[in-house]
Amino acid sequence: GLKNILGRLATTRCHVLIVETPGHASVRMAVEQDLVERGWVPALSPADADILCLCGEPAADLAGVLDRIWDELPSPRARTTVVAAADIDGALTACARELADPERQASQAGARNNDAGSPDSGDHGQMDDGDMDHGSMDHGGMDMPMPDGIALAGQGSDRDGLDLDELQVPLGPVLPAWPAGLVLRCTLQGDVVMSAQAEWLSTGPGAEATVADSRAVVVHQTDLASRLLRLAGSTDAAGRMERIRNQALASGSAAASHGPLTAELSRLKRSFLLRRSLRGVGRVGTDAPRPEAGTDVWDRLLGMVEAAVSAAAGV
Amino acid sequence: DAALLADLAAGLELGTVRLIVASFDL
Repeated sequence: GLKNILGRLATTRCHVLIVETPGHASVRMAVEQDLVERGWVPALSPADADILCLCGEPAADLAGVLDRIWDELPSPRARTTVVAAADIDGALTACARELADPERQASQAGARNNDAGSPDSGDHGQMDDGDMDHGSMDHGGMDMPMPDGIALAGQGSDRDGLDLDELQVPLGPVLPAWPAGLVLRCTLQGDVVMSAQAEWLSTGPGAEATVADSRAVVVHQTDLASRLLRLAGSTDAAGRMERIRNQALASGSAAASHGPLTAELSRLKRSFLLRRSLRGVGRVGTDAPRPEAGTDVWDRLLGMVEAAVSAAAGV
Repeated sequence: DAALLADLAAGLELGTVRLIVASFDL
C-alpha cells in the first residue's frame, strides 16, 4: 500500500524527455501543450527524465540514438511513441501508470542489469557514451609533469598557441530546443568549436506538409522564438511566447494572438540585456545569397516575432 | 544550410552555437 501511495505522489509531476522526429513538430507541440495541462515538466536531459516520449516513428539511424538515450534514463522510467495528437493523452497516462507500478519497474530494472551481463559492466557501458569524458582525461600532455592531476598545456595549435586535445562532440540529434534530426559534429579545443559539420538524420528537414494559413505561421514563428528565448536564458519571455503559441493552437484562429504578440514584441525591443547578449552573434555575411544575409541572432529573433505579428494581423 | 552553420559555428562556444542554430528556421 505504501509503495502505491508513493508511486501516485511521484507521478504527479513527471519529467518528460520529448524527442521530435523530423516532420512531427505538430505532435511535439501538442505533447508540450498536454504537459502544461497536466502540470508535468519537459526534461532537459535523459538523466532528468522519467518518461521518454517520441513524437513520430523514428527512422533506423535515429532509432539507434534513441536506444542509447533510453539506456541513460534512470529507473523508474517509461517510454512511449505518439504519432497523432489524439493518442497523446492516453499514451502519457499509460506511462504514468507504468511509472507508479512497483512490480513492473522492479522487473524492468532487473532486466536492465541482466542485459549488461552484470551490474558492474552495465555501469561502464553507460560511461562510454559521453565522448567528452575520455578525451579530456587520456591525452593532454602526458610527457609533462601534472601537478594535482591537471595536465599542462604543450606547444601547439589552438588559437592561443596552446596544444589542446581535439574533442569530437556531436550536438544533437536530441537536445532541448534543437531542430529535429540535425546533428552538428563539432571539433572542440577547450570550450571552443574549431570546426563543425552539419548533417541531417533520416528524412531531413521539411518533411511536414506546411499549410500556409496565418495560424500556422503564428504557431511556427512563436515556437521558434520561444526556443531561442529559452536558450538565451530569458525563461519568462520564452514561457509567455509558448503560451501565445498554445493559445493559437487551441483556439484555431490567429487574430486573438495579435494583442499579446505586439505587447511581447515591444517588450523584447526594450530588453537591453537580451539585445546585448544576442547582438552580433551568428552574423550571416551580407554577400550570402539567402534571406538571412546581413542579420544576426537578435535580428532573426525580432524577425520571427514580427512575422508572427503580421500573420496575426492578417497580412 | 550545412555549410553556413559550420561556418558560423567556428570559433564559438557550444552554447552560442546552439543559440545560432535556434535562430534559423530549420
